[in-house]
Amino acid sequence: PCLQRKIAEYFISG
Amino acid sequence: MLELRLVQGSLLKKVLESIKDLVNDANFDCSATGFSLQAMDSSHVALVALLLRSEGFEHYRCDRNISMGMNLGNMAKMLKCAGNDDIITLKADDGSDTVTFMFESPTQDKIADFEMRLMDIDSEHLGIPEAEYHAILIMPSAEFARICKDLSSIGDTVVISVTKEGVKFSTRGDIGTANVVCRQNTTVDKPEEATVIEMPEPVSLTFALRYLNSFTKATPLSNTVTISLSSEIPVVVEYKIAEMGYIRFYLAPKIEE
Repeated sequence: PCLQRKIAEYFISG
Repeated sequence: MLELRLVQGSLLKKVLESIKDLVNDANFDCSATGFSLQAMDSSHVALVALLLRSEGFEHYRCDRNISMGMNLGNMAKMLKCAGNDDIITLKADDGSDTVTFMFESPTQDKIADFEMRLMDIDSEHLGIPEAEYHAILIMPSAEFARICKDLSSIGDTVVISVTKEGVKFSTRGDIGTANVVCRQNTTVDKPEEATVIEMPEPVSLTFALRYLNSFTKATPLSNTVTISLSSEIPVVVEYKIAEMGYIRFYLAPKIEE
C-alpha cells in the first residue's frame, strides 16, 4: 500500500 | 478599476474547463504582472498555478492589486456562454462584489455581459521552492492524455520511471498490468510531435492516476506537455499557454508505507 502525500508537505505556507 | 480584454477568449474558456473539476473555489489575483491563480484541490494533494501575463491581453488595466474569489464551476458556466471566437473582457469596479464578463462576437454584432457575484475565500498561498529536476520530459499533450486514460482503466496509480532508454508508465490492477514505454524521438516532421527527455537521471515515482487524468483536461491549451520529475517531490505537469503564460499542476507522490 502507498501513502498519498499532501502537497503542503513540500511547499512553504505563507 | 479592473479591465482585461482578451482577444482570444477561447483561452480563458479552456483554462476554466481544465481546472473547474479539480478546484471548487479560488482567488484570482490581478497585478501589473498578470492574471494569476494558485489553488489546491479539496484533498490538498494537487495544486494548480495559472499565469496569464498582462502583455498577452489586448488591453490590461489593473489600478491596484486585487484578489477576486470565484466559484470555478459558476465561472465556467458563464464562460460557456461565450463563443469560441468571442473577445472576452473582464471588468470589476473598486470595492465591488461582482465581476462582469463581456463577450463580443468577432464582427461586433453581438455583445453580451454576464455579472457574477464574488466570494470571500480564505485560501492558503503556498510558496513553491525552486527545484532542480532529475528528469524533464516533453511530449505531445495528446499522447500523455492517452497514456493516462488507458492506464486508468487498468489501475489506480502509475509508476513513472525515467532511465536513459526512455520513460516508462506502469500500472497494475485486479485484471492485470500495463506498461507503456516512450523513447526519445526527435526525428519527427513537426517539433510538437517530438518526445524529448532532458537530463535523464534515473527517477521513479508513483502517482494517483485520477489526478493526472484531471490535469489532462488542459490538453486543448497546448500541443505539448512538460513533465518535470525529481525523487520524492511533487511532479510538475505544465501546459504552456501560447504567448501568454502557463498552467502548472503539481501532484504530491505516493510513498511506500
